[in-house]
Amino acid sequence: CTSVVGQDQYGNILHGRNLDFGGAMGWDKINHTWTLTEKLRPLMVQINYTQNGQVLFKTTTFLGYIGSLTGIKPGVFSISINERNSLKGGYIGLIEWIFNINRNQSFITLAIRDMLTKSESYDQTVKYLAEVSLLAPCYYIVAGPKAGQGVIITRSRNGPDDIKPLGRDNLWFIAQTNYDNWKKQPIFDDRLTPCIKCMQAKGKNQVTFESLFNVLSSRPMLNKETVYTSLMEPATGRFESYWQYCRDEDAPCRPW
Amino acid sequence: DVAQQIGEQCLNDQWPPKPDRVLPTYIVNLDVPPIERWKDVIVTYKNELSDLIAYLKTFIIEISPELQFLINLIDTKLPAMADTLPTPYGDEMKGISQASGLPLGEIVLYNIFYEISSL
Repeated sequence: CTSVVGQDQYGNILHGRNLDFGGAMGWDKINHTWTLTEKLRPLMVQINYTQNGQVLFKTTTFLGYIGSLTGIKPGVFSISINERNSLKGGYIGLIEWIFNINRNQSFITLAIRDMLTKSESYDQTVKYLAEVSLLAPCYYIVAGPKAGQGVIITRSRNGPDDIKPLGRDNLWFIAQTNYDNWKKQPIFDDRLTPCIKCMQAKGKNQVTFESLFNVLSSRPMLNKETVYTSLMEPATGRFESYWQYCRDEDAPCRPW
Repeated sequence: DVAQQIGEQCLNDQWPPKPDRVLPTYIVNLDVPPIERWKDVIVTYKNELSDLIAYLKTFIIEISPELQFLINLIDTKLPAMADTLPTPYGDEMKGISQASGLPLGEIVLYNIFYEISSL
């Protein structure tokens, strides 16, 4: 996954994300695709959750999956989650849950849905997602409707390992893939460096849905695992999601 | 050079995406009881959902036939897990199971797979 939050020269905040999923779970040798990724595509939908006749929040999800990987609560916040791979991954939390050793923890995507349902502010969302006990490590990327409201929360199961707010690097954007952003990225999967390069090439005066979509459609942010791109504007609630495909037409596409 | 060969560059011409790339939108009404709120949407997609879950199970066995115990867990342990989840999530999963005709354990597996995949 690749998530980006950018702020333009007027303080407007936009949030974009690529969802990459299904790699290493079966390679289709004929079509040169990940089998699971392709089976997920037809299940991709946008869901508008309503309450009392009003849209309360919107998400992009695999149909039948009730947690939230990408979502927006208009005027309050937008959010995306990136997987954080770890040997102390979610299976430990799941075993604890299934065998009733510890159920005082949240599923990482249900915690997002809880916030989309209940939270009334960006700050409340960030505080909750930074502190709540989780079944699995992950990265939460949250954006708010006001200038300066953007953050990457690097989560272990028991608390935050790092909280990186917008502006900490003297940059007008933050970007996150699937590795700790303060460490050197692995040579076999460095999407962060090209993402930062493309964002810098666009510039602060081009924080638009168009520019974010172009960055997220550039390789290697776009790769064989990429299922969709979502674009979000927390202040207005504008939310658009598009299927993505990385084809080997002009050049071979990276598997991840 | 390698980056260029595999097409790595900052693109400027991908917007706007073609209309056939826009994801379909559905409404889920939170005022409807959790067990019923997904019913209308799921019915349309039950074949795709069934296909995906069947693939997950096959994939687990292909890794090693010894992992059959995991498949057995789906039928024995996971259905009860729906009742341990906070409201309204367990009932939503039951509703999806009923509407799709897929066993509850398989729907729970699908819903916890993102958690497992972080391994």
